[in-house]
Amino acid sequence: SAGGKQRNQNRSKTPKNQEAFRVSNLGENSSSDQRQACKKHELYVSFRDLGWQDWIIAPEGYAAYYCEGECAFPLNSYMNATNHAIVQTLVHFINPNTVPKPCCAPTQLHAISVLYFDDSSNVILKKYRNMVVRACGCH
Amino acid sequence: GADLPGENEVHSSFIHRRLRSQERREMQREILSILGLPHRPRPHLQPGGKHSASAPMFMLDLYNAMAGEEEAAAAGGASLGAEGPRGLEGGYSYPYKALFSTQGPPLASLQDSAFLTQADMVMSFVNMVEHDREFYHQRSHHREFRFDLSRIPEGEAVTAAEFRIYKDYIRERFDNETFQISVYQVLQEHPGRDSDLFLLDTRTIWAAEEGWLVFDITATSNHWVVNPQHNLGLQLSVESIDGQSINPTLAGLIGRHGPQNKQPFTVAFFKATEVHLRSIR
Repeated sequence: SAGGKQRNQNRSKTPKNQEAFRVSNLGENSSSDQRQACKKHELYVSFRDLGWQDWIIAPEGYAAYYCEGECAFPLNSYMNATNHAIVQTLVHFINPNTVPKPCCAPTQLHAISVLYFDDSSNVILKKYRNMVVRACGCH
Repeated sequence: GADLPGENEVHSSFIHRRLRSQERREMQREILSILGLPHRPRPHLQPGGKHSASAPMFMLDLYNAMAGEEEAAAAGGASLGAEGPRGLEGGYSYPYKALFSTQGPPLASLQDSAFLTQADMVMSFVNMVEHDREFYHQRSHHREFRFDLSRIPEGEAVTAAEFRIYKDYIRERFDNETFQISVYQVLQEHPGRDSDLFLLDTRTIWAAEEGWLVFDITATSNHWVVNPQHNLGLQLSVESIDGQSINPTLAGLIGRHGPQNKQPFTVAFFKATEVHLRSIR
């Protein structure tokens, strides 16, 4: 545990070496903690680009985001992680072929409101829950 | 641009790929399914009607006020849990009060009612009566309206409904007079004689007043949703203080021939009664 943490700290001081290390170790199937940590990424869903501006009044689109990255040990040092995810990570170390690492997934989701016409030109304002990622974490 | 250093690194996680036609159709179908729609709506809009008609304007005001509240909640409530504060997430009450600043002051409204905090969907309905028919029968004027409430999304129940009609300022003929405006549910129609009516709501207003009149039609709307065949529309009549019937147009009530942004409409508030489950495809 301590050794892993130390390795992590050393790498963070030498970002250029880290990049070279990541590339050079890809072929060696190195530990995946070299990859980017679990975090929120940009993803914009454009209703306009879908060609729906004739019936969706608002919004033109919305920032949905997505979660991606590695859930590597120690989880609780840099991201939201459930207690179960931390335990699962430990068990993964013991038995990596059986128990996978935790997944990087949304921990907080928000709603969006959409204003649109129906076939009869009536107008609907409806709230859709869990459409926008507010925070990511390891599950 | 993912391999370029500097500024492009910020955008390296954006998805940049033009969808093929088939992919585009499939994605559209999936998003429509998430929105609870069986197909892409094809509204028949009059030229300029999208942004100038009264109902879309009303709803857009509501949307904008709601979006402002959501942004404020998101900015200030980051530690409030997965779904944020329930009162703001689930209801339309707060912005509903704010929208009257752009739609003109209401002469009456349901704005203080608790039902608004429960609504998770708001829907406006256009008047389906093609032309104003100013009926004059047995010395009685009235105007008819009809709204199709049969096509609301599944699993939604009406918690409140309002009929909204705009009253313009009338100066010449009825200065300093008051009118009583009554809205009725049509129970049964009879050829050649008056329909059977049920009084829903009344308003007493000055001739000089101007703005949106709001009538509570909640019970009637619920009845129509459950029994669409009983939806025979609404009747509106205007009387002077001494009981004399007055033509609604002369009283300043805007009808079909009035401006688009003052056309009468109905707005209903819904609450989901069941969990919507998407089918497996």
